[in-house]
Amino acid sequence: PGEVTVTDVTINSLTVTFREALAARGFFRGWGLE
Amino acid sequence: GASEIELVFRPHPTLMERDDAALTRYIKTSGNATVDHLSKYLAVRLALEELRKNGDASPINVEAASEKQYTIYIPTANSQFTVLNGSFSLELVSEKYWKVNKPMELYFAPTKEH
Repeated sequence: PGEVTVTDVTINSLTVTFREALAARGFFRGWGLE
Repeated sequence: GASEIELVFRPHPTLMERDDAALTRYIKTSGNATVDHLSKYLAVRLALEELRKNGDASPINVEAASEKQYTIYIPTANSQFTVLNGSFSLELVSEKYWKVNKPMELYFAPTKEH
């Protein structure tokens, strides 16, 4: 999917990781999205 | 651990102006992330992108610029948009509102100030 941006966000001691890609294909499970 | 959630995240079609923030974001995160986490994530990302464009992306400036608040919406029946409670986990949102077996579509717009 090309470049993937990884960002951690913390609220009330709960940290979650967000990964963002420029396109769905190859990044999502394979739903047939563009 | 929490299951992974896949999101297609777009600007609200009527509440957002069309500009650089208008691109679709493809996001993966854990199901225990809350709507507030997603809102804060968006604020940080948009602030970083704006500051980078201006060549001014120091950590201090990003922190200050990311104070902007965003409201998150999910499409519901009849082309309506429902505001999501910030304390809801994305897993709960998926079970309560989305229910279909494909990436969840969410929309964002700046929170209206009162």
